[in-house]
Amino acid sequence: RVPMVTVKRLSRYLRALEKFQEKGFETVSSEELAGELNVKPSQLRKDLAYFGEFGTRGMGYSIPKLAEELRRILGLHRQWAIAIIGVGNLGTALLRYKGLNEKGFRIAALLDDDPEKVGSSRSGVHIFHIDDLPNLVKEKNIQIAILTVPAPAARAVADLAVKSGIKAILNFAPVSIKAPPDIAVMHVDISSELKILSHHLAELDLS
Amino acid sequence: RVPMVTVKRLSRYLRALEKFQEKGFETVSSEELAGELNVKPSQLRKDLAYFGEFGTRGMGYSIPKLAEELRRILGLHRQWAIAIIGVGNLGTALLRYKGLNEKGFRIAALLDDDPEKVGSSRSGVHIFHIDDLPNLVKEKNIQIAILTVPAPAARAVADLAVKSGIKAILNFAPVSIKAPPDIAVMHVDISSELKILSHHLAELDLS
Ligand SMILES: NC(=O)c1ccc[n+]([C@@H]2O[C@H](COP(=O)([O-])OP(=O)(O)OC[C@H]3O[C@@H](n4cnc5c(N)ncnc54)[C@H](O)[C@@H]3O)[C@@H](O)[C@H]2O)c1
Ligand SMILES: NC(=O)c1ccc[n+]([C@@H]2O[C@H](COP(=O)([O-])OP(=O)(O)OC[C@H]3O[C@@H](n4cnc5c(N)ncnc54)[C@H](O)[C@@H]3O)[C@@H](O)[C@H]2O)c1
Repeated sequence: RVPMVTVKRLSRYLRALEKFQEKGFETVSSEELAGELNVKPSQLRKDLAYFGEFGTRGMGYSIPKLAEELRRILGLHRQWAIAIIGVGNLGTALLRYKGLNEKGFRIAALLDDDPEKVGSSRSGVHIFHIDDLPNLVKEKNIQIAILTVPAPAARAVADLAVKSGIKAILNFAPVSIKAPPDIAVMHVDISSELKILSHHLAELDLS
Repeated sequence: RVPMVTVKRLSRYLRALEKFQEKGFETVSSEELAGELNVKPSQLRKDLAYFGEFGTRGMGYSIPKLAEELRRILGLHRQWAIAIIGVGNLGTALLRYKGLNEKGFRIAALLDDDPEKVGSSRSGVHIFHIDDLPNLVKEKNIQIAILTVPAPAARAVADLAVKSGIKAILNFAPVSIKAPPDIAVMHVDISSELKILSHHLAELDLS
């Protein structure tokens, strides 16, 4: 298996390639591409080597070819359906994020347990009741669940998602989700990112 | 310097300790505390060893004492002032997140460059024009900037923040921010977290 940090860098290499493409470049050297991510060219070559032979020594990489390869490796050559569970502040912000509605992703359903929200819609997407999740996963072939529910509800909602056939979870609640090994779970923990910053500030002893 | 992954675990140990405290526990063993994060007890002991001697062998840890130590190490014993720059979908969601207004953090100002937004307020916090950042950092002793501006604006806004005296940046825009070594910069890149999931789904070859 490829280390997660490598996969994270792949998506940043892809973003850098797309920016070079917008500026009209056809090829890019490993120094230029690695420089965009502040990594060494040897790291870029090591990352790509997990997936095969790309580019020719001394000639750099063909931008459209490498971008296409990275899209395939990242699974962006097809469209994955997403259910956002918990349509509060963060769920609503994510719904409007164009990163969820382009290149490989589509928001197929919103779910909540608040009777005031169920039955209405946000940005044109219908809000279903959380109990409908098993049917929706089958009907709409949903593979990804984004959890933006309060922390006390997160583990039960994740269990329901796994039972319904969801294969990948992006969890924003500050609690660790346990799932079977074939289910991918990513945590985005904004409050612990902030605490890294406050640890740094305390070290600088600013007062 | 302590590895960032260790600091991230510290904030998760603290959250687990607070949960045990809410349930009325006074002490906890390293097995129980490590288990909450799905890590080995030896990892917990290694993480804490960076900061000194905690707990007694065979007796476990005093929950209030260890929690207090972790708060001090994470810089939560004082309150850090935050400026949220870019009051759009994500900036507004973060403003309402209770994690930004408790234990060690306070939102001191909102900033934007949209004349329709400047001068109004959200959740009781005033929206200033981005050009006021240097004055606000001095007047309100702001140390942390959260960037929720579009990608093309992010680097210029980060440069202005650093020039204004900001010492820590949490960046949500999908572009890497370069800052001097004494400035801590954390990136939260939701779109690359999603691509790790689509890479996993492509590997399972679901179709
Ligand atoms: N707001 C932010 O910017 C932010 C930042 C970081 C982390 N988080 C985390 O994201 C989560 C959501 O935060 P928020 O600010 O959007 O909260 P919120 O209270 O605004 O929204 C939560 C939503 O989840 C719904 N819900 C509750 N239990 C449910 C269940 N069992 N099934 C389905 N829906 C359920 C609620 O009805 C509500 O609509 C929280 O865990 C929070 O800690 C939020
Ligand atoms: N919405 C999400 O859930 C989400 C998720 C992941 C990443 N992001 C990233 O977060 C950023 C914000 O996303 P959003 O959805 O909130 O966008 P948005 O367009 O809703 O909000 C952006 C805000 O920034 C302001 N702005 C633009 N240029 C500025 C400048 N130079 N100085 C100060 N303010 C400026 C705009 O006036 C607007 O209010 C983007 O970079 C986006 O890629 C958003």
